[in-house]
Amino acid sequence: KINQGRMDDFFKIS
Amino acid sequence: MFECRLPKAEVLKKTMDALKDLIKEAVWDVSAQGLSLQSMDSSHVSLVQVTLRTEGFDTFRCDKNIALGVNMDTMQKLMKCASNDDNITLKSEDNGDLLSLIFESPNGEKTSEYEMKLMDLDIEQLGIPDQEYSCTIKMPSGEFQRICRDLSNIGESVNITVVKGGVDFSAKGDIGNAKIHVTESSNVDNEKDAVTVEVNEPVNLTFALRYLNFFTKATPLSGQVSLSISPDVPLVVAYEIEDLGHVKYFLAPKIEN
Repeated sequence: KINQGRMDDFFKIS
Repeated sequence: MFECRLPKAEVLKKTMDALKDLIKEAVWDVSAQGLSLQSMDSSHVSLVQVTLRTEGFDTFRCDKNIALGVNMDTMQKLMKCASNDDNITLKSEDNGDLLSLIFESPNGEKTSEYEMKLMDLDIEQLGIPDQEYSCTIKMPSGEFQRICRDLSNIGESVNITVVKGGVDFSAKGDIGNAKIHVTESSNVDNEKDAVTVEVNEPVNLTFALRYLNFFTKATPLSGQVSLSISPDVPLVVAYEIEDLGHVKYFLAPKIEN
């Protein structure tokens, strides 16, 4: 199964 | 007080066109360095970052850093009231709740002034890591737009495989499959037509075409687009705005579980 990643998983809140 | 002037409204009109389908509201941060904006789309799958540097403006005055919260749809509508050749001035008081947009025709015979209400927005900002990428592809922006559009007829996702000397864009769907191979240019007279592929290590990642098609709304801003790809991190799709700055889009990959 392919899941769509989310930006929050890659870049941290600054 | 903030006030800046650009010789042609066209570039700002195109910038708004590049953003308004992806984000509904955003904050323009104004500082001595220029204008910048960062926002995720509502589903947090992608992020757009815009920089317009002070040096690219005719005049730029910013006494104090300010944040201009805008409805993108409204700003784009008002920008459409400018002719491409008009020069444009943006103006706002330090604690004001209005952004003035002043359009002046090249012969100076017509001046239009619009005032847009600003919004008090609290938008989450992400830290964009400064990193090296495994592969960087530069290609004509129109060609990339065409590939994304064409593959949308086949499937929802594109698999991008970069190897030395070329890139494969492929899609699979209920009606069939498609693969578009783009080879690195061997000899190009016009830089805008060139395809270059830099590979430190080959990569293979899958992305949602829906978002890539949003990103290609920036095509009129630049003849070339660059795609920076590394395994398991967001793709960067960058459009340089000549002498002024850039629009960069980040797209989270689809990951197999």
